[in-house]
Amino acid sequence: SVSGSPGCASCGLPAMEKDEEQRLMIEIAKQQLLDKLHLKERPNITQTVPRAALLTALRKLHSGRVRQDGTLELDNSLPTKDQGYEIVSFADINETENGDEASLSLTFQFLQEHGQSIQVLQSSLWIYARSSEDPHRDSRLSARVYLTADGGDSDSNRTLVIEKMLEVQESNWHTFPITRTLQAFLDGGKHRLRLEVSCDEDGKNLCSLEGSAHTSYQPFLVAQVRLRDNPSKHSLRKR
Amino acid sequence: SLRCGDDVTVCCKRDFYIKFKDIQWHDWIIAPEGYHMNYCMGQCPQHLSGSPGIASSFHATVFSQLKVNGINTAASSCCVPTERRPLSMVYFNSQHSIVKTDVPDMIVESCGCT
Repeated sequence: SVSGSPGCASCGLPAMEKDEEQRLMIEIAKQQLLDKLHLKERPNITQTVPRAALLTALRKLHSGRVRQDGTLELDNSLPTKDQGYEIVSFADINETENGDEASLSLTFQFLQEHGQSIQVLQSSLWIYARSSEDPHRDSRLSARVYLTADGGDSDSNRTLVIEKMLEVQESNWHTFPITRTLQAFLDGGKHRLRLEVSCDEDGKNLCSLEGSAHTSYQPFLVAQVRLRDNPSKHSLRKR
Repeated sequence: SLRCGDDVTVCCKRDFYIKFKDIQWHDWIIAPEGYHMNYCMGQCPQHLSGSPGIASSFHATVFSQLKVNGINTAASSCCVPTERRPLSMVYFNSQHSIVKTDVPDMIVESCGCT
C-alpha cells in the first residue's frame, strides 16, 4: 500500500485475501512454465513408461548429479544461452521377419509445431543386445540399423543407416549414432520415424526383447536438439 | 539483497515455492520436485536507487548523473531482479518422450533497486 491506499500502486489490482493471492500466483507460475516449455497445455500422461526403463534411460542420459533444489547438474549440459532440449523417446516395438533375417522394428513419434525448425545437435539409438548363446562362436556380430519408409516392409523401402560390429560376449547396451538420419527426418516434417534393427545370429535376433526378463532393456532414442532461429524473424544485435 | 519478511517496506526478494505434487503436475514433470518462483517487491526510495541494483545498466548510470548534479528527478526507482539462474527440467511431453531442458533466467536469486 502506498500512502494508505490498499492494493498495488502500479497495477491497480485491489488488495487480495491471502488465499486468493496464493491461487493467483500458482496460476501465473503454471502459465509461465508452459510458455517457457512451448506447451499450450500440460501433457496428459495416458500410458506410463515402465519405471525400470525410465531409470535406465535417465541414467544413460544424465551422467550428472541432482542438486539439493532439484536442478540437474550435467557434465555435458547445453549452453544455457540458447534454449535447447535433450529428448529421450521410447519406441513402439514390433518383431518382424525380413527375408531370413529376424529384426526389431521400432517406431518413434515426433510432433513438431508448424513453423518450428529443429536442429539436431546429436542423436543416438540405444539398443540392448543379449550375449550369444553359442560359446564357440566369434564374439563379434554385425548389427544393422535400417530406415524404413512409411507403409512398406519390403527391402525396397529400407535404407541402411549404419552397420556396426558388436561385442556379444556379454549382454550389454550399444549406441548407434543417427544424428543425420533424425535431422533429415525432422526436416521432412514427418511424424513417425521407423527404424529396423537386425543383430542376426543364425536367424535369431540378439537385439530383440524376446526372452529378456526385464523391461528396463527397452530400446530408446536420445537426441540433443535446439530450436533453429527463424530466418524470417528480424533479429537485432545490440552493441 | 534483502529477503522479505512479513511486513514489506524496502525492496526485497519474496521466496515463493510451488511443489508440483500440490498442483497435480508431478505426473508429467519428472524433475525437479518444485519451482522457486521467487519475486521482487517493496519500495525503492530515492536514497536507495541504484543500490545494489543494476549498477552497470545505462538506466542506473543516467540516474547517478542526475543525482550527482543535484537534479531532482520525478522518475522513481524500481525493485527488480539483479540475479537469476536457469531452471533444469526433465518432463514428459505429449508424445510420452522425456525432454530435458535448461530454461534460462527462471529463478530469481536476488533483488535490488534500479
